[in-house]
Amino acid sequence: MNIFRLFGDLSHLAAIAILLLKIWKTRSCAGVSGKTQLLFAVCFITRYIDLFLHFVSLYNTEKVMKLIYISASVFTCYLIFFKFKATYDGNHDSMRAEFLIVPAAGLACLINTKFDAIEILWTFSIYLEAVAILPQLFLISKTGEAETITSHYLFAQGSYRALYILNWIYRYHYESHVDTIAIVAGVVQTILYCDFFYLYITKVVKGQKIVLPA
Amino acid sequence: QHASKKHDEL
Repeated sequence: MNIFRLFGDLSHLAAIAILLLKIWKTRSCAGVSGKTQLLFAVCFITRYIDLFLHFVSLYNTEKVMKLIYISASVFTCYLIFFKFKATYDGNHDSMRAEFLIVPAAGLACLINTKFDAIEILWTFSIYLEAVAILPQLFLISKTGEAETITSHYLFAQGSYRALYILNWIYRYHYESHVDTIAIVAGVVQTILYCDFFYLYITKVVKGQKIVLPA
Repeated sequence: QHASKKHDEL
């Protein structure tokens, strides 16, 4: 564990908490893409499937973190699609998730480190996570704006994988550890946030709201 | 079980 990965995971936890708080406090999921949250839930379940297969006692933080990620993302989906369904902006959350899931699944079968079920599920989860934020970014471009709290969520969500890139550089240099698939997907994922990062840093930090087109 | 290259990150 290194400082980059630690802050990366904390940033990821913060993102999940910010979104949950936003929906719970405002009792509304306006401006939130339910599809992105569904895709994230699928990512966690397929990536941490080993939790369900051979359940090992929750003896370390990693197991606890995995369970937190899975339960929090499923609970967020429950809030969006059931509890606060009336506030779900289905018309603007219109990006076809199948266009993300099918290519990720296909690519996972073609490019992977080992052709076995768990490894392919893990690879699928990595590829899917790289593009899972697209419906959310698409929704913001359709509505033309993002609530400040949603911008903070996106900033934390984007920062988590950006910090993981620093973690991979660190691990390459000090542990000569390389996981090419995770690195390539993580770089793609972070690049997708660049436009948002620019808007966040030039606007939200100064107290303005993000309104598109910028 | 064979020691598959474990993914040790979240």
